[in-house]
Amino acid sequence: APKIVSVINQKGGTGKTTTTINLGSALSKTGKKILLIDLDPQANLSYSLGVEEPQGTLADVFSGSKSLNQIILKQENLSIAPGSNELVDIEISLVTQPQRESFLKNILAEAKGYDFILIDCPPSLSLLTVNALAASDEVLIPLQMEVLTLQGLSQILNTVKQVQSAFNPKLKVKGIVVVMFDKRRKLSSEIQEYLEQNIAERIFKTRIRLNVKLAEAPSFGKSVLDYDPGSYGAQDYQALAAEFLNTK
Amino acid sequence: APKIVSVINQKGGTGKTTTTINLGSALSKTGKKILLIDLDPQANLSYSLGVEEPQGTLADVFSGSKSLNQIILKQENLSIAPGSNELVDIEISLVTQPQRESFLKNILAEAKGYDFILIDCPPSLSLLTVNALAASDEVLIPLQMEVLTLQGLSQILNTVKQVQSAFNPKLKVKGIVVVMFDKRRKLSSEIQEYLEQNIAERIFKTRIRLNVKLAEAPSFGKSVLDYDPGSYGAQDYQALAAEFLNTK
Ligand SMILES: Nc1ncnc2c1ncn2[C@@H]1O[C@H](COP(=O)(O)OP(=O)(O)OP(=O)(O)O)[C@@H](O)[C@H]1O
Ligand SMILES: Nc1ncnc2c1ncn2[C@@H]1O[C@H](COP(=O)(O)OP(=O)(O)OP(=O)(O)O)[C@@H](O)[C@H]1O
Ligand SMILES: [Mg+2]
Ligand SMILES: [Mg+2]
Repeated sequence: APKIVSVINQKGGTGKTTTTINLGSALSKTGKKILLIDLDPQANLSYSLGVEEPQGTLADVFSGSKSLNQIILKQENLSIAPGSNELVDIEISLVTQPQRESFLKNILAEAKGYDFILIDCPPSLSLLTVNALAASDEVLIPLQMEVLTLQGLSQILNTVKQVQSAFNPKLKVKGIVVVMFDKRRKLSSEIQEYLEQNIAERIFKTRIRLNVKLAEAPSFGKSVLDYDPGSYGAQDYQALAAEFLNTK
Repeated sequence: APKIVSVINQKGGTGKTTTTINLGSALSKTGKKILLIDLDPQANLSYSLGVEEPQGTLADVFSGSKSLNQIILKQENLSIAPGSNELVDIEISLVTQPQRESFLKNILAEAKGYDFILIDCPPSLSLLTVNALAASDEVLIPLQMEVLTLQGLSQILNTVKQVQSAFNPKLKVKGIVVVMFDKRRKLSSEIQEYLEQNIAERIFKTRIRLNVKLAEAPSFGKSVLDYDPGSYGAQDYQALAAEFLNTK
């Protein structure tokens, strides 16, 4: 069965989409079969991989008008289930449904033949993200070394615990990924030290450095590994993929 | 009557909170009476201004257990209505209420004596943000000059038009603020040129530059104008405040 991993952080702009795409791409280049789920109404992941007007999206699957396999788009070892703005209405309509946290879990039960399914979540801890957590084996938390992103961390960990005890005992935090790391900023290193001394969760050794290539790749509809394989961005996500595969 | 301004962008980490705080602070230092509304369940604005365990929050006002004036905290000319994580449940419960977009408008009708009310919105275009837009006279859109933030812009402008025609004919976009501007990145200037040639909305002449002081100020519970008045961050937000007051 595929291992299902949610990429979450309710703080905005913390590299969730960039990490889901590039970790997914790096894993697929090691031969793993990867499915990326774009669970964000902004559909940044879909756009960033060149998917602009998909025939079907996750919203169609949630509403029952299409099956998961009908909407999946394949790009070599990397498959994508596109998102769209209709996920806003889907989230609203889920609120009043019985078993409203289990919809995505049931949808992903249809996904066959993948080694990993990575779920790109919106910047919130509301019902769509809860669906992702209820469906997942593991959680990845990309974190910028800035004051405000730290402040949201305890809330994220709290939500994970709540979903774990209410719906999904096997759920665990695989680790925190330090992203957009700027070594010139003294504040960044201080915050990372503080983190390491104050939390129990794993922090990956691989840090994703600030690299303009990561911000440019989306305008070419490619992962950074396809756009600029020699860049620091590509190197860092390859290193993260290796560490990801080597840690329990 | 106070002029009510929503600061919106469904893309995460685009400087909404940083702009609401520092534009608000700069305006208050010109003598204007300013009320900041923290409409984000993450409550970053509240935390960034040193508000950690408020007696009452906006969630209490939405649920009717407190009045707006009971929760407002005053810091010289700058007043704050704190947010909290309970806004997640508030948003869920609003969904089934009649007139679900007008709750904030009715709440803000109680706000007396302010020149401007600035509303910090969450990274979404869902019901809380719709409430802000339905209550507002004007909209400010902070935008990073990056591919993905551009991609969300038409969606933002679309939502503004929808709220305008459905609930609030007087609503207009005051302007787009270029934030976190990094002049070393060629991509940033190219994106701004593209913007200027392709949209009708005003783009403020003042650009907020990338400045580490803006990221540091929250850990001291102050606006950047109080934390480091000589910094580029302080200068830029002061210039933005002047331009804001001088434009219709
Ligand atoms: N290491 C990096 N170096 C440079 N730019 C980066 C890096 N990681 C991400 N970015 C850029 O920062 C912006 C925010 O990243 P991204 O969209 O991945 O965050 P997010 O957490 O998915 O945001 P949201 O909360 O809106 O979903 C994007 O424009 C992205 O291209
Ligand atoms: N001009 C700037 N220079 C340097 N850092 C900045 C600047 N503007 C904002 N930041 C930092 O970038 C991060 C994101 O900014 P901010 O929290 O204001 O965005 P936001 O749009 O409110 O995010 P969210 O979508 O989560 O509400 C914060 O850590 C903030 O301190
Ligand atoms: Mg994203
Ligand atoms: Mg914010």
